[in-house]
Amino acid sequence: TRYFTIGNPGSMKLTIDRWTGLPTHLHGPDLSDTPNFQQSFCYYESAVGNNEESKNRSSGAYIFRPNSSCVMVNAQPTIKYYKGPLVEEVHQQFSSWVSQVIRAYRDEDHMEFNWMVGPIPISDNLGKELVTRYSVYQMATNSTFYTDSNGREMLKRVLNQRPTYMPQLQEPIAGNYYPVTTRIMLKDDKKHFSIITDRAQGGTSLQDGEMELMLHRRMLHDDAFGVDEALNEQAFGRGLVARGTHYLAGGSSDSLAAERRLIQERVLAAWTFFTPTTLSLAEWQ
Amino acid sequence: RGNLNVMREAMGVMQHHDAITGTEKQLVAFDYARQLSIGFDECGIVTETALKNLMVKPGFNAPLTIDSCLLLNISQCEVSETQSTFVVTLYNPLSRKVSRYVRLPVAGDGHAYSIRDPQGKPVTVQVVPVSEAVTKMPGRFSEATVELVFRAVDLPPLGFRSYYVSPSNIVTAPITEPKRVT
Repeated sequence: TRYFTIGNPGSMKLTIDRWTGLPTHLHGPDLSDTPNFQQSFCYYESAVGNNEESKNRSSGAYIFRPNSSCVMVNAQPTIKYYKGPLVEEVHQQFSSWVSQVIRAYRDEDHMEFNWMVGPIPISDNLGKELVTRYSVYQMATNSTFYTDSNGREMLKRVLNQRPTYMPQLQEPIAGNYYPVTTRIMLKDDKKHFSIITDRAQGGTSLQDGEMELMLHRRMLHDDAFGVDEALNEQAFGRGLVARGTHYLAGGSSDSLAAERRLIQERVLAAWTFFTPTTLSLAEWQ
Repeated sequence: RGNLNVMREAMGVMQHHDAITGTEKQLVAFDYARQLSIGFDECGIVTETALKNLMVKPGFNAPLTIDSCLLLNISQCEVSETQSTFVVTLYNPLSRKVSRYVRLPVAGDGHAYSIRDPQGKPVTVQVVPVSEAVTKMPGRFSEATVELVFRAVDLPPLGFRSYYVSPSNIVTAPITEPKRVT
């Protein structure tokens, strides 16, 4: 069949389209409907300016200034699907520098998106700022989204607005980016969806039902704020590779509190220690 | 105390805005990483001593080394990749019971593993390939091509549970076959 679903009965499930390699529908335990769902990667090209006056700044370590709309990395990644007693995995390869594993663990009610980005190619002499977008269609969020403040309360954000004054945004994209320490969330009168991050990232919601988080950047020009270096991190002589995880949680609005437990369990995860041993199990016990 | 001060000093240096926001020069960023790495090593000494006090019965003096594989995030861990028998100890820093899935990178040479909980009961294990992109990642020095997945259940609050990993007598590990979809 063209579509297959990962996830367990009674918890969150995701329908994947074999032909595109992308998720198409989200099924939640207490979701009345199965909204269309899409997740993909795209990148902004970085602005290059002469930095002489304020309006001509380059995108750089201090500044996020995109010079293009978001360019899709690949609308049709190749995928492999693994299914076992504990976890189902969809390995997606979008390009040589973007891949992801979507995981559904048994007895867990959230989806894991384990992304890996880099080395970001710069052979075209363009700086790139890669973001991931999660879209839950049919959510009327009225240009409103929520981001956490250092892991504590959720702050309400409204597109193109500020709580205490009406701004004239010169940067329609960067002007709507906010710090996300552990969570970005959308909600309407019936349901909510959150992306829980494993590190602080920049995030926004530029359209109703959509959450966007920036994963990795690589620029070729300094932005003249003092560091006097382009943000072009290298490791082993090549561009830096970043790997991390997002957790997609959601459902009816009254399951919001459960997410705090999930955040605690991810941010303060159990530590793992290894001990080589020649003892038998009985001796070890 | 001396060991902890190394991390304290590193974190003291990294109150600087450049360290928090990542706007420092590249060589400074490398030096920050270096300081933190030394801090982690020193804290590892303290953690190992503390865990030994918790784990070992008084009077039992078998040599015990406790490693934290800090490269698990790129599916790399020398102990799980090279030792046939090892113990995985999970310490839960929360004040409530939690369960979580554990992924151990191991050489995918096909032999199977058995994992037993502290009571000696076998736990379900699944072997899943490490994604191709990760195996090709620059800077990853690991032979691991598969990961053992198991679920650590009911880790006690501010406590630990140890799982005993050893080769299983089943000849081949039934790696989850890809239902290849393109």
